Amino acid sequence: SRVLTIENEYIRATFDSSTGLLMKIENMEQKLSLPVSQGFFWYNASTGDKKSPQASGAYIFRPSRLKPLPVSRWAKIHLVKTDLVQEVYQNFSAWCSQVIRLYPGQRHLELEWTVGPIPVEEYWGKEVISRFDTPMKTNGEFYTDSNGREILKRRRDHRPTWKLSQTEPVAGNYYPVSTRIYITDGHMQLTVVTDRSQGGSSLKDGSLELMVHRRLMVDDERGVAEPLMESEAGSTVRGRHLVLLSSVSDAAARHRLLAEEVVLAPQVVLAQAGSSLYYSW
Amino acid sequence: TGDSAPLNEAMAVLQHHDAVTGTARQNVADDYARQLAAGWGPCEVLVSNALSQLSYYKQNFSFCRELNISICPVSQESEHFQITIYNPLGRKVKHMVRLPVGEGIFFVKDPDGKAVPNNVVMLPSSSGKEDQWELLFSASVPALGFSIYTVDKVSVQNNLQAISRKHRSHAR
Repeated sequence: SRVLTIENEYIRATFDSSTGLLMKIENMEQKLSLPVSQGFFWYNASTGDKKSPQASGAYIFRPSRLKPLPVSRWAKIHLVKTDLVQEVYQNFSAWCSQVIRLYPGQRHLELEWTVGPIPVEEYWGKEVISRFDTPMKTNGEFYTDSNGREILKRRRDHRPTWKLSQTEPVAGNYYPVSTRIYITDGHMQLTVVTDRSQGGSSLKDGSLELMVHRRLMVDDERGVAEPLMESEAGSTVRGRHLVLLSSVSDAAARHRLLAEEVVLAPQVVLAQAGSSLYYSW
Repeated sequence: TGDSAPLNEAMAVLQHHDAVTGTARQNVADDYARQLAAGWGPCEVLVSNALSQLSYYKQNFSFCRELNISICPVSQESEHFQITIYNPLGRKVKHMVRLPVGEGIFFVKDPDGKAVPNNVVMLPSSSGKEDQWELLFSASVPALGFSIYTVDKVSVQNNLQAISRKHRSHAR
């Protein structure tokens, strides 16, 4: 078939089997459908230019170009369907892969990404993002949380308390994402709950991106005197993005409960057979 | 003796120095990692003691720090093991447990001794690596509490014996 789907009683995710990429998310409970294209891209880190000698570094995010490059335009996929899980393994490159999964009774789509070691043989610093593109009309607005508490409205190239002269069209629109980021068209809402603090933005309407990993060749000269460059082979990072598609009226209750489950996740402890009665004395 | 103070202190040092942003020299970052690991060790003992006291059973608890990359010697090598799942939330949660295991069939029991549906899925192997298997089952954990699930690997011989016993009892 040209398309491939995974679904449970609430969510259906459709993939283009020729590219291996996610192409649609449906909330079957609320009869919502949203074309979503998700993939990994990387920004080439600036080492300084005519406008400014400032290089991208640990403190400073400064890509050399506005448009990120795709890690790959297609993914090699592998589908697993059992009673308890349905998952699509996507392999984008030797250093970037992802599993998109659905468990029964789950109202969100789980994206477990694995990125690294980032190759830097050509001496280009890379800042890797996961980007969701949708046709949603979002009027340049998106929302991020502030330390997992208040949700704040962010508007592209705008600050609420002063007249902004935007000099960094990408980095100047990046905001901290402690637990969640979302976009909405007033009717439906696409929320991504993260498992760790990340940087995120919406650089064009209907788009949402989160930075997942970075490896840089040049120090940003903010005091550390070392580039953000892991020694030896470099590190591999694995994390999860939990994606919720719901009506605006329903979204807050969903992402609050979900973020709680991520922050205060169950702890698993194992024990081999054989135990003795425990007496507190 | 369990102790959470070393981890408490390590966290305080890390937070004071803004250690999570990558804004430290590599040798300093390595030292932060060392302090965290050293702090977590006595915390594992503390959690083990707490679980023993709450469950009234003393066990050799094992914390798999590399479960995110499907490494857990206990689940991969044991034929029989227990999984204790603690829920820090103030409401009941359902949690899908995923554990790396060896190839085989497994029998999972909930805290009441009832069989729990489970699946074993094969992870797509990256080149040159052996096939990896993961055991999946859904666990229910009460608010601010824990549930203990037991897992038995069903050997082919045991399975055949069980089938033969079933046939004999049907014949009778």
